[in-house]
Amino acid sequence: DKATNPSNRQEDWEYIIGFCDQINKELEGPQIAVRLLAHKIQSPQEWEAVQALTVLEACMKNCGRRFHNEVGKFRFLNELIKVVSPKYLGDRISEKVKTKVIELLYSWTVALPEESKIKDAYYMLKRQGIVMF
Amino acid sequence: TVSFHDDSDEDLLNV
Repeated sequence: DKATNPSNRQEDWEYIIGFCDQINKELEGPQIAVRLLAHKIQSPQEWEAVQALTVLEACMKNCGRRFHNEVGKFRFLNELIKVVSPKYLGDRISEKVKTKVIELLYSWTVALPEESKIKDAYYMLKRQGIVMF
Repeated sequence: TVSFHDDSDEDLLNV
């Protein structure tokens, strides 16, 4: 909550890194973290969602393969798909948030080719015309 | 509850 607080005036890296550290300390850290992050990323408040995406990106860089495995499941990827798809939340989410979600998905298809479900999700969005470029 | 060794997943959503 502190790392994504809408009243933060800027991204608070103390709390963001604290969140990453907590994931690394706990056995079920990655599973719990992706559920919390999915909820924040779907926030109708743009700034809360943007901060959640920054936290997600920080976790991908700092929390290793256990976290990658969890992000690389359709269970989490479907929550990101809901954000960009007009059939789900897409019409209510800002372009800034949707663009960032697509940029993150693309970056992981390149950086984490072994997480094949990320590619499946990204190319499905391309086929459906949700990712245009 | 989800456990550390739980590799279960759901299907990819269709948009």
